[in-house]
Parts: sequence; C-alpha cells; structure tokens
Amino acid sequence: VVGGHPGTSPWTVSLRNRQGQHFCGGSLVKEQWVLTARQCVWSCHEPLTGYEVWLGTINQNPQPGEANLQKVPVTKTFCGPAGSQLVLLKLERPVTLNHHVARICLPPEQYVVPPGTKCEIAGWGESKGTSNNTVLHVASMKVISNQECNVKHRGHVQENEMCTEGLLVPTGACEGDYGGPLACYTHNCWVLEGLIIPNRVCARPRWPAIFTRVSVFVDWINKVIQLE
Amino acid sequence: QRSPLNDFQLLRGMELKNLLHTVVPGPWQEDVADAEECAKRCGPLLDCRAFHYNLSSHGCQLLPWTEHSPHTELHQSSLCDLFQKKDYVRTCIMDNGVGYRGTVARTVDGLPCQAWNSRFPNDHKYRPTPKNGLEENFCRNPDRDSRGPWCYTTSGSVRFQTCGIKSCRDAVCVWCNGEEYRGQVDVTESGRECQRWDLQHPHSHPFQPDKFLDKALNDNYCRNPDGSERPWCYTTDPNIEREFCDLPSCGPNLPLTTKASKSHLRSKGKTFNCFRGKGEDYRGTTNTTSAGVPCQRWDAQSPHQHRFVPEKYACKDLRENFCRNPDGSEAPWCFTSRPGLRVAFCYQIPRCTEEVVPEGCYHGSGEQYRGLVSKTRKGVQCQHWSAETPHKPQFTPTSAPQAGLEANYCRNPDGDSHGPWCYTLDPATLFDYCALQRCDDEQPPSVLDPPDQVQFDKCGKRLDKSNKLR
Repeated sequence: VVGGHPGTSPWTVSLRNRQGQHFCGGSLVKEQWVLTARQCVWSCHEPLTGYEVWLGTINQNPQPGEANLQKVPVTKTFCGPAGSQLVLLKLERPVTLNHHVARICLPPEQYVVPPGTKCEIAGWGESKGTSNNTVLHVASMKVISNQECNVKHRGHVQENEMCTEGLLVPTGACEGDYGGPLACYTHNCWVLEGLIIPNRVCARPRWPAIFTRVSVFVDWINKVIQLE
Repeated sequence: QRSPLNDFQLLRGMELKNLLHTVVPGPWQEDVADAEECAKRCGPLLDCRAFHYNLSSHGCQLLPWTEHSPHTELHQSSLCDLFQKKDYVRTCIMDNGVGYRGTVARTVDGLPCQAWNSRFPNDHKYRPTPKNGLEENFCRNPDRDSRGPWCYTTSGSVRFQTCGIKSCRDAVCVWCNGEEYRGQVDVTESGRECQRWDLQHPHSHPFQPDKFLDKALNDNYCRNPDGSERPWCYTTDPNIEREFCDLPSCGPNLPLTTKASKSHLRSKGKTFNCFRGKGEDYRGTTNTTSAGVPCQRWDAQSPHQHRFVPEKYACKDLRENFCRNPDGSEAPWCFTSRPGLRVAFCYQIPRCTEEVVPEGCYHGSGEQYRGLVSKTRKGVQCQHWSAETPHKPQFTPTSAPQAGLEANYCRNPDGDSHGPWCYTLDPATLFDYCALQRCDDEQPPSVLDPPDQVQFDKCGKRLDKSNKLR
C-alpha cells in the first residue's frame, strides 16, 4: 500500500505460493472461504496444490511458530461470473476466529456505497518507498460516485466497479495488494464493499482508483458457499 | 550427512505382496523411530531388498524381494509406503554399474545371458554369492569392467558381451532448463550426493514433494522445481547447500515430437495478447508492470542483478524487457527499472479467456430462458436436472416446477442475477454459468440508480457490551 501506515485488518489474508512467498491479498468472508482477485489465481479448475492463506499476523514474513499465525491450505477455487474479476478460495478447514482473525461482512446484494463514505484498504504490497512493507499497511480512502470517476477514466468504469477519490498525496494499493479488501465502516460494522484489482498506475495522484464492486456479486458468493 | 534413505527409492502408499503363499515376509518391527531407522536396518542386510514403512504405527517390515522379483504384485495401501533399494529397481547404472542389481538379461546384441550358476556353454570362475549378486542370468559387473554390467552368453560363438545398460547420466537428457527432467541421477556435478527432497536436513528448504507434485521431487534425484537454469539438488554436504547436476543437453530447442508431457502440451501454444495459466507461454511484448513501472531488460544486470541471463534460458524468450515467466511464478513478471522494486507481476496482461463462444442469449437474468444450450461457459456438459450424480441437485423438476428444468438445458431456477446456469458433469465443479450472453438489446438493470436504494440492515454487528458495572 502506497502512502499507508501500519495497521491491523483481521480479515485480510496473505496468499502464499508453494515456496511460501506472498503474492496477493484476500479477504476472509466466511470461516472457510476467502475472496480474492482473478488476476491472482492462475487456474479456475486445477487445484492450487501447496498454496496457502496465512492469517492472524501483521508481518509479511512471520517467523515459524509466531503466536496467532494460522496457515491453511487452499483446496478449491471458484471463478466468479464473467467480468467479476473475482475468485472464491475454499480452505482445507475453517480458520479459528479470534482477536487477530475475523470475518468481514458482505454487503447486501446490489448495495451502492454512498459517495463520501470512508473506507480502508489493507495489504502487504509495494509501498513505492513510502514505508517499509514488512508489516501490514492500511490507508483510508473516500468513495466517489462512478459518474465522478468516469470523468477522469473517460467512461471506462463499469457499473460492477467502484471508485475512491484520487488524493494529492499518492495513496493507494499496488503490486502485492491485489485481491485485498476495500472495507467500509457502515452501521457499526466493517463491510467488504470493494476488492483491490490492478489499476494501470499505483496510487497516481489526483487519480481515482477502481475496485470491483462486491455487492453486485454477493448472490454468487452466497450461492457458491451455500451449494458447496 | 547422507541419510540411509538415500539408497532407497520410495513408492508412496504402495504395498508389495508376494503371491506365493509359501513365502512369508519378515515380521513387523514396531519399535522403530522413523523410515530412516528402517533403512539403517535394511541397508546392510544382503537379503533385505526393500521394506514397508507403516506411517501410523511407525513400524517397518523388511522384505527379501522387490517389485521386479517373480510372483510379486504392487497394491495401493493407505497405511504404508514401500522403499526399495535403488540398485535393484534403477533402470540405469551409476559409475560402472558394480552395484547394479537389475533384471536385464540380454547383451547389447540381444544375446540371451547364461545363468551365473551354470558352466555351460561357457565355463567360468564366478560363484554366485549373496554379496556379489550374481543372480539367475542377470547382467552384472563382478570384475568392475569399465563398460558396465555384462554376462556370459548362451551363444557358443560369443563367450561374453557387455549388456549396454546406459549410465543414469546418459539415459535421460535435458530439454531447455530441465523442468521436465525425470532421470535418476542423484549426484551433483562435483560428485556430492543429493539430499532427499522429503528431508529437511542437512538443509531445510521449501520444496516439499507433496506441495510440488508436478515437479516429481521424488527421492534425491536432480530436479528443477524453481526455474533454475538446469536441474540441481540440495547436497548432503552441510557446507554446500545446493549444486547443479552434470546432465547432457538434448539440444537447444524443445522437441516437436517428444512424448509430450502435460506441461509440454500446455506449452504447445505460445500466446501473444493474453496469458494462459501462469503465463509461461506468454511471448507478447508488454514491458511494464501492472502498476505501470517499466521493466528492466533481461540482458541487463542493473538496477537489479539476477540469474535469468537470456542465453541460459533459450526456451523462455527473455528478449528485451518483455514480461515473461521463466520460473513458474503465478503470472508473467519482470525485474523493474525502479531500484526499490525488484520484481513485479504484469497482471495487466489479460488472461486468455477459457470460455467457449456463447451459443445463445437470454433476457433479463434468464429466468424465462427455455433454449437448448446445455454446456457451461467453459464447455463442460451440464448434468441432467433429474439426475443425482455427479452432483445431488438442490433444484429439481419437482422442487422447481416453474423453472422449466428439462433434460440438461441451462436454466435459472434461483433467479441468479448472473444468468442461466447448470450443475456440471465435472465432479470437481458443482455448478457454473452457461455458454450464453445477454441478448444484444438488453441492458442489465443499473446498479447505480436502482428503483429502491438498498438499505443496509444486516451484518455481523459488533456486540460492544456496554459496561454494566458501576
């Protein structure tokens, strides 16, 4: 995260490849389910043997045996509907929820976050020198309407996407944050409203950032979790 | 620090049965710490050629036979693993093959070998003993002949002849960087013995065999699981972590007609405007990272020094500063031109669609779709709505009479906003959306100004208990 600061986000998970390297973020939407970005997962049907999600730590390189660290293998991947840029990962077993590991709520279907809502991104990704990315970083972002966003993005922003305002100080997600959450605090609860997807430039000043709008796909998420 | 297991070849989850009921395997020895302990017991015994290791009881059973012995049969087993002495099961020879105990019994010209315990037609000085392994009429090398195992022949005109068994080094050559190498060389170019991949000593490492099933990290053979320039292994020398292996190259380019292993099949089609899977076959010209940072040229060593020198990765097309995936990472990537950012993925390259061309269209969310398309967007056939396998359906013609669940046609019994779907005939995929698209004249209902703005009323609220104590 560029322009962020160290913080906690108990639903943000780290996707690890077979060598144990962090390569993307994800969000814990159910004890045994993680939502991440399609760009992060190389296959919709081949099993990601050896891939894991790591939770319960803010360290990018947690030491073996670190308290509260949970490592859970990924057993299945479910690619989202066309254009969703989403993937659901089913874990080998439910994670243990505690002070360091929490689920994030899903929004109601089709819910549109009112412009001006204060949200937050989280990740272990590239900070472009604005901090040492050895611990989880968070950054506050404010939602803007798609209409306003399309002024800068010249109408390219889809309805199943949402935007946050471009700040003068470079602030935003970057390499390694993809798949992580844009969480918004609504009615006393953190809600997964957006999912971090690759934007053409990281944290470009005064340039709105684009996220996948999760509420458009909540019916698919619930259906997969319920049917599986 | 070699492990006694280095002399053994492992068959996971296998048990070796002897079909002759008169022959009884050794007793189960339960007081054993681990498989290495079993190997220590079996190793020195001339009449022990293999052993079973019971994963749950930690017991072992020594066996005087291998899978190549007569009247034996391999069976799947959930309880034990089978370890067999390499000398008895390897199909090639190390050094001059003095240790070879395989079952080849013909010379290089195809002449049948004479049994070692026979004096006819060729008399000779060798007496079979358990130690010299002069068994039946198998090729052996009792006199350390530099040409490898040989035998007396049953032909009166040819007294003896070499059997021409290949050395393990020459038996399998290396294409490209050797990711596909599956030979049986277990020493490095300096002659150090390789450490078993399933051991974490003397060197700990991330390449656990069951996490890298596609890399065949069995026993302690040279392999290339991480996109190195050629096969390598961790060594049993605590001072030398890993070394390359000295293996012959098959030639500069991938074969067109070799037995196409799965990944060769995958690499048959190079892609230029998108990438499939991990993008190891991507050969396009994108040369910036997802975040727009220009890539460093592969033939440059600054700002980042690296081992991916183009001439050592001839098959990976490391041209200019194009995004590539020479090491099996999750997607095409590159070293970046920014000193503070060593590598980054090129996720902006679109993934090649795995979807078939839509064969029809639907209105709204397709609840009224009554067409005949019966395959998913990936081309998988739909399961019949009235069938119960491979998936037990939640929606059936009786449970949802209004949904028109006929045959295995795509339908939308639950009003899924993403369109018609079906249960699939792929046991691994319960349901998927269909090879259909919205009809052209259709615009999906706008999310942004819905008829009634969805109010936010349910969620796992945090119960901040107000403190009742005064």
